[in-house]
Amino acid sequence: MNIFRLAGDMTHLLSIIVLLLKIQATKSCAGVSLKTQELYAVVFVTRYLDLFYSFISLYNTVMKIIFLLTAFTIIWYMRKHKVVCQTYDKEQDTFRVLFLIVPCFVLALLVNHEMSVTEVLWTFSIYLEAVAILPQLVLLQRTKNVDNLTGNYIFMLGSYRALYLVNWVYRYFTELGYRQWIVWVSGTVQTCVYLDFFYYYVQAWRNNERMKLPG
Amino acid sequence: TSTSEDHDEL
Repeated sequence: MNIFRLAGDMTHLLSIIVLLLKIQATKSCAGVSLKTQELYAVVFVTRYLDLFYSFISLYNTVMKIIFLLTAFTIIWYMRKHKVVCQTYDKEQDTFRVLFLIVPCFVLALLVNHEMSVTEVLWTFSIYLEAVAILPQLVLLQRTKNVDNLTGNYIFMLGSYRALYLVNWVYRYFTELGYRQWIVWVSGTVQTCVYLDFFYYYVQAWRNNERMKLPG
Repeated sequence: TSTSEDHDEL
C-alpha cells in the first residue's frame, strides 16, 4: 500500500459518500444517472468475487464490502425510495448500457491474464469501470443541471483513478517486475474519459461560478 | 504476468 493508492481509495470512498449524502439530504437524485450506478454495482460484484475465497487484508475486505453496500444502497434509493425515485429523470437517462457491457465482456474473453471464470469477470470489471461514467456524463450534457454535489461526486470519482495512475507509476519503479498492462491501459482510458469534465469543472471553480457544460 | 491472487488493489 502506498500513499497514492490510499488517497485514491479514500477519494473513491468520499465520492460515494458525497453522492449518498446528496440523495439522503436533498431527498433528490436529479441529475444522477441510475445506469451509471448500476454499471458500478456490476463492476463491484464482478470484481469482488474473491471476497468468498481469498483474504488479502482487513482493509481490502472492509473496503470491498463498503463499496458493495453503498452501491446497492444508492440503487435502492433511486429505484425504491418513494420520494427520491420521483426525482429520477428516467426519460433522460437513456444510455444503451448493453453497448458498453457486451464489448467489455467480449474484450475480457479475448484479453485477460487467465481463462478462468473469476479472472475473466475481474477483467470485465476493469474494462467496464473505464466506461461506466459515460451514462452520467451524457445525462449531464442533456439536463445541463450540474448541481454542486453531483459535480463534486463526478470530480472525485475521476480523481480516484488518476491517483491510481500515480500509484501504478510508483509501484512500477519500486516493485521489481510489477506489471499490470490491462489495469494500466484501462485506468488511463478511464481517466481520459473524465478530462473534458475536469476542464469545465476546474474552469467553473476558477471563475467561482456554477459549472455549466457547453451546448 | 500477474495472476488472480495478485489482485491486491480495489
